[in-house]
Amino acid sequence: MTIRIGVTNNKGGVGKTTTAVNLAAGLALEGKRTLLVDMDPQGNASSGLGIAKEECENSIYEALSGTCSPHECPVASSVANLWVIPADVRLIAAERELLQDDAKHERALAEILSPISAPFDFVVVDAPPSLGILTLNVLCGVEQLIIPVQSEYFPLEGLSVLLEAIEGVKERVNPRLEILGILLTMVDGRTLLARQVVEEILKHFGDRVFRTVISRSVRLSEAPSHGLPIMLYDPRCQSTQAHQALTREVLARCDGV
Amino acid sequence: MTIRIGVTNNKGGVGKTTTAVNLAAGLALEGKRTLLVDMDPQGNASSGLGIAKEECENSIYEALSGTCSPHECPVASSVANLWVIPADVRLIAAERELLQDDAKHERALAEILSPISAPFDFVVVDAPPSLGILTLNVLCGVEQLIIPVQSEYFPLEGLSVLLEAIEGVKERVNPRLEILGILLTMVDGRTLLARQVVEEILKHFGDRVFRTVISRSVRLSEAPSHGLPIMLYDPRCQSTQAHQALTREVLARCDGV
Ligand SMILES: Nc1ncnc2c1ncn2[C@@H]1O[C@H](COP(=O)(O)OP(=O)(O)OP(=O)(O)O)[C@@H](O)[C@H]1O
Ligand SMILES: Nc1ncnc2c1ncn2[C@@H]1O[C@H](COP(=O)(O)OP(=O)(O)OP(=O)(O)O)[C@@H](O)[C@H]1O
Ligand SMILES: [Mg+2]
Ligand SMILES: [Mg+2]
Repeated sequence: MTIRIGVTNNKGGVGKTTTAVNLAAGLALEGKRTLLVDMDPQGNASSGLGIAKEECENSIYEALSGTCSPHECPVASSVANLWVIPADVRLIAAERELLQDDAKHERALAEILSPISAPFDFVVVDAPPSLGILTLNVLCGVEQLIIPVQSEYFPLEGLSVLLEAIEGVKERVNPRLEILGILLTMVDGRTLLARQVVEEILKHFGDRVFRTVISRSVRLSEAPSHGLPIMLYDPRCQSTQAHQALTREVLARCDGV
Repeated sequence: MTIRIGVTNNKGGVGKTTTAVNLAAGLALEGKRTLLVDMDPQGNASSGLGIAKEECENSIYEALSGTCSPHECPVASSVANLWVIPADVRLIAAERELLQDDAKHERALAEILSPISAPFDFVVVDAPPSLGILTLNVLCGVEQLIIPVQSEYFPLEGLSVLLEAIEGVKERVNPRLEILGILLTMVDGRTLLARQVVEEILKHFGDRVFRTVISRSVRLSEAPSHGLPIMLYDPRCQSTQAHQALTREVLARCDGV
């Protein structure tokens, strides 16, 4: 039974892509057959794994608009057991097309993923920074959600709107949707603000917060420019250990699913 | 003649809101009558100035959807000479409504700003992290653009798509649209990656890059939780000086406009 995980937060720059890429690579390196789906027109998850998205004949856009079969989209990455469905700016056109197509609308991604999920143990989907139609498709197309939260004020402020939107989708369209966990990212333990935000999040969300915390680290922001996940870019650094710990925690939480 | 400036970048978390809020406050403190327009459903520019957006009767959504006159939207902020048109999650509905209204479409914001700009020296608009219909409205509603770029890989990678989109709007709809400047944000001079990105940006964009550089600083990320621009939160800190320098540079560049 394939487990489908969406990585989402409408706040920009909180570490969605960094989490999606390194978790997908972590699962693949643990021997799980994994598909990473890029649903962000910026295509950062694709380029973060060194995929030249302009050279790919079929991106997620072609599958969403029906001009190719979903089976033709996955491309192999440089990591064993990890495949990617890339995205690029073509995906912006899908926003308009999906909004005007009342039949497909929010379930377009779910309809793409169901025929192609079987060979994979995990499907990880990177969402864009918004609550628009592309993110709605992610919320309708997966059963588990990881919400990265940067330990700062604006990301904390916006969390209640995101949680309401998730509840709305769960009631209306996708009753199996659950929050697998809230992930604290870019944490700089030396700052008072980070400690205050972490305290606030643990108070409100308790066990739903992953024990693994991702600290701020330059190595993590360097890895994408080499097209590599952190485990292959710098196998011994602290960020690699943190993402391996996150991978194990995700596997443990999914065992219970 | 009112100068209208949009702060935009489809990459998330690069400092759009931080720049829009502190530039608007900087202009106001220099004695310029300034209107800050929040065009992001997250409403961070509104809350960053302590505006309780749920209590505002009219946000930018009501003006865009025509349920109130634009004159009824601006609210005074805690900074003299600075008014704000707030935004909140209601703005998400505008995305669908504008896409389905072929007449208004991309010029809805321009039609709101023209009748209300006269009393202001500057209008500063904070855009959301996307290239969708709300950002399209910002590009059609202003004449000058500031593009904050975080000194990291993903923000650098996405810049060419943004510049193409801006060129497209300039040719098709808004011939007066110009890039006032590219602003380097969250620069941590100690890291090699930041130095490499800064070098790359200066090589490609030369004079279009503001001389003022905004360094990474915790004080800047603390200010929004107090609802204050950095000049009022910590008047003597380095970030205050940097944003005052940015304000002076913007004024000098606008003199030539
Ligand atoms: N723990 C970390 N330490 C340092 N830098 C980080 C960390 N996590 C992510 N980054 C960097 O911060 C920036 C934002 O991260 P990322 O792009 O993953 O966020 P995002 O939420 O996917 O952004 P968007 O909203 O644009 O999709 C990137 O340049 C990334 O390399
Ligand atoms: N120079 C800086 N130093 C440290 N933190 C900063 C700096 N500039 C912005 N921040 C913080 O980084 C986060 C992202 O900044 P901000 O919200 O302004 O970006 P944005 O581009 O508006 O994001 P979005 O794409 O979600 O609209 C915020 O928590 C902000 O307080
Ligand atoms: Mg991303
Ligand atoms: Mg913002």
